[in-house]
Amino acid sequence: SSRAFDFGSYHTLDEIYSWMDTLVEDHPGLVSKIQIGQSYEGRDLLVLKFSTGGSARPAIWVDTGIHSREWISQATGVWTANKIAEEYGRDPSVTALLDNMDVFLEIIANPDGFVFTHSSDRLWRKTRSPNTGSHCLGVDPNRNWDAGFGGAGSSGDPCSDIYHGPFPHSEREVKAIVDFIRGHGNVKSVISIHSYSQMLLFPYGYTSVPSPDYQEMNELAKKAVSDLAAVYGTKYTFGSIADTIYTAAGTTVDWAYDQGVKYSFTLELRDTGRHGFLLPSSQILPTATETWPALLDIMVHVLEHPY
Amino acid sequence: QRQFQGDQVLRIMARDEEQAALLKMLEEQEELQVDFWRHPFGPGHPADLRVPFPSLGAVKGFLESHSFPYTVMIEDVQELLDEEKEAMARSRRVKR
Repeated sequence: SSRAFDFGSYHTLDEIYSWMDTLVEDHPGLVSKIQIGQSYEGRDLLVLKFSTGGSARPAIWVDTGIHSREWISQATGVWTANKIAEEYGRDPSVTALLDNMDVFLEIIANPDGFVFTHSSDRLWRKTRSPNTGSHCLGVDPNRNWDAGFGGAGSSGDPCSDIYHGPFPHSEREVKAIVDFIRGHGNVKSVISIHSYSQMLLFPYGYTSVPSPDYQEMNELAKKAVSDLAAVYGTKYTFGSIADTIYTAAGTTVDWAYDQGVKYSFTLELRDTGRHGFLLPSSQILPTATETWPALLDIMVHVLEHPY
Repeated sequence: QRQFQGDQVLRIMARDEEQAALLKMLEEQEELQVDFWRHPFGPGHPADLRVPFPSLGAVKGFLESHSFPYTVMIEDVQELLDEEKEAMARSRRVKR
C-alpha cells in the first residue's frame, strides 16, 4: 500500500517508480500512469495523471527534479502526488479542481541524472547525453528550451553545468515534455519545481521586460508565498526570474509562457543555505507540507480564472 | 563513486558589480573545478560554491585577495553525504 511508504526518506528511482504503481492501484479511477517518452539512457519518462474523467479537460502540468541533484524536489513530488490523491473527495479545493481539470505530475523529470546521483555522483545536475567533440557529458535541461535559447545565463561549453545543449529540445527529457504539452493542447499552467533558493518565480527569465501578465502573476505569487510562510515561517522571495535571480535563457517556464500557458511558475524549495542540495531527510515532510498551500493557491487560481 | 572528502561549500557575498564579475571569472577557471550551487547573480545575493579540497587554498586566496566576505557553509561535503546515505539505509531497515 502507498500508506506503507516512507515519505520522510529519500528514495531511489526504482523505489519511486514502484511506489507510483502502488498509488495507481490504491486510487483506481483517479490516478493513472502514462509514459511520455524515454530518457537518453532508455529509462521510462513517467507521468502521474490525476483525472476524474472527460476528455481534453484543461490541465495543470507539474514537474519535479529536472535538475537531478535537487533531491528535495523529487521527494516533494512524491509527497504531493500522494496528497492530491488523498485529498480528492476530502478537501473542497482539490475536489473542485479535479472535478474540472486534470493534473499531470512528472516526479522524476531527469531519471538518468537521478540514477547517477544515487550511483556515482550525488551532485550531478544535468542529463547524461554525450556531447560531440567533448569529454563532458550532459546538458542543463533548464537551459535547453526554445525560449531565448543560447542567451545570457546559459553556456555553450559542454563542461559547464549550465550548458544549453546543441539545439533547443535536444534532450529527450525536454522534448518529451514539449511534445506532451503541445500534443495535449489544453495545458493552462506549468509549475516546474527546483531547489534550493526559496523563491517563487515566473516569466521572463531571458529578458527583463515584464510579461503582459506580470501584475496578475505577481499578486498570485505574493499570496502563494504568504500562505507557504504561514505554515512554518519559511520566507520566500518572488518575482520574475530575470528580476529576482538573474537572466537565464532557455528555461521551462519561459517556453511554456511563450506557448500560451499563462500560469507558468517555477518554485525553488528550501533550504536557506545550511545544507544546499544535501538537505537532511528530516526536512522533506516540512518542506512538502509548506509547499502544498502555495501549489494549491496556484492551482485553484488557474481553476477560477479560465482563459 | 565520486568522493567529496574535504570539499567545502563557501557562501560568498559580492559587494558590488565588480566583485560579481570577478566571481563569474572564477567559474570560468576550469582547473579549479568549482561547482556553483548558487550562481553569482549580482551584489546583495549570495553565491554558493562547492570547492574541491585541492582547490581550497587557491580559491580562498583569491577571495581574500579581493576582499570578498565569505563563510564556510559546509565544512566537509563527504560527511553530509555519508550521513545522507546512512539515513537512507536506516530507513530501508525499518519494517513498515
